[in-house]
Amino acid sequence: SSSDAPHDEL
Amino acid sequence: MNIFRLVGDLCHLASILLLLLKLRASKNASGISLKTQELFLAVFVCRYLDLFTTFYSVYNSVMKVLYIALTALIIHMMRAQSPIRGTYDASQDTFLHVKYAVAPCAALAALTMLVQGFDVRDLFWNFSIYLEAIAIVPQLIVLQRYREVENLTGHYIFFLGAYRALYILNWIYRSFHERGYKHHYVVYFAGIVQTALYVDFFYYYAISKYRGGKFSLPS
Repeated sequence: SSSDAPHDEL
Repeated sequence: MNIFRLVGDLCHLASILLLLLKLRASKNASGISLKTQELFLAVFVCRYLDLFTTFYSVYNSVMKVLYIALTALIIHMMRAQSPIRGTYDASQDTFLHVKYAVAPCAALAALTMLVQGFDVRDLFWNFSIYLEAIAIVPQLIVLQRYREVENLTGHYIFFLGAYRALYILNWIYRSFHERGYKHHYVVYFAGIVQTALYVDFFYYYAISKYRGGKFSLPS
């Protein structure tokens, strides 16, 4: 994913 | 994982369970905004698309599925289950037309893609971040209109607000303790806006706990 978004967070 | 995020997630789960308990126990949806619940369902579905693409942990997946499933259950109870269905007062739940919430958030998410580069999953994820920030507004407005707040409804919103406040502490913790942690300013901004929306509620909630009386909002 390009944004390094914290997808591990809920 | 850190203590702030864990307790935050558990507060979030507790809030959803409290709302389910309120609906089951009182068989009554008065004081509850269906719009807020539907916006939250849209938030979860859009944000957790990664359930299909990336596995993080059993904890992470279970919580995501629970948030989606339990919110869908709340909506089902309010829309379709007698006698709860008859107690939902749509005329009090009119503040925000859903399209006026969704359209600006979709536009903002598209704009964010111009900055970050386009990625379908990120588009939905950013949309969910913006939408979550305002999803509680219809619920807060309904509370204002009813004034007298049932205990379980009050606890529901308290735990939801606590979850948001704990996530801010989680970001501060992560930025200090995780090597190479990337700041995500969109998330910080939306998270702070969202938490600020609860400040007024927290104030009156705290006063009513202190006095030990009924929880009601000023006119």
